[in-house]
Amino acid sequence: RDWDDYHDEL
Amino acid sequence: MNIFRFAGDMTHLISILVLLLKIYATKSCSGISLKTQELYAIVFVARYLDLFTDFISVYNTVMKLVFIGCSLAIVWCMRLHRVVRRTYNKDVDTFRHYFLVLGCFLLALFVHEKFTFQEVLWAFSIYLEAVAILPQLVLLQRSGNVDNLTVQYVFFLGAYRAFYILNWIYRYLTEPHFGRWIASVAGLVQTALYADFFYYYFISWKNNAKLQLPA
Repeated sequence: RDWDDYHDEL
Repeated sequence: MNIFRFAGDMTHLISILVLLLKIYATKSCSGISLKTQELYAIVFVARYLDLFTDFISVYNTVMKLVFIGCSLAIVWCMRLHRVVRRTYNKDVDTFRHYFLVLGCFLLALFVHEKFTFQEVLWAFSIYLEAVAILPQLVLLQRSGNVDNLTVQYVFFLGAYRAFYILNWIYRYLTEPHFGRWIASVAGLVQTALYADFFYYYFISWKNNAKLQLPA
């Protein structure tokens, strides 16, 4: 699971 | 993106615009906690480090730049603007917010997604945002009559994370393997801290009276 999957929210 | 998260982001943006309006229109930051503003600046800088490493969407990037820019501008205004800074009353804004920074950082060292620089800072920013409103709430209780724009600022700031909780519930129900436990638990704590403010806000709205927080 890379960063984008987990941090797509503000 | 879902309607709850979009509503949350817009509510968050409105809260910042209301604060900017208050400072710009009244040339005063009375009733505003500089410490809460400083905590929010730290929250955004620590959370949005991925601005330089990951591109998610234009919306995501623009909103991050707006949040970082506005929070730094507000801190600058309250500390350095020759007219506004004189209206800051540091004698009532006495919350020891550095303990919040330290505590959240220590917690982030133990509870995070992955033990990497960016993930620890991201968890730190999530925890810090949950408690960042405390100096402002304490200040509200101390300074009896507060101007309406300040009250609306706190209201929208509290409401935005409540929308995010609906967003997490929606995503949990609609997306497999969706688990944002750090953000969800911290978001619940954050919204719970506003509970009594929301109660007195509702009472003042119902009675069409000014907001009165019990001392």
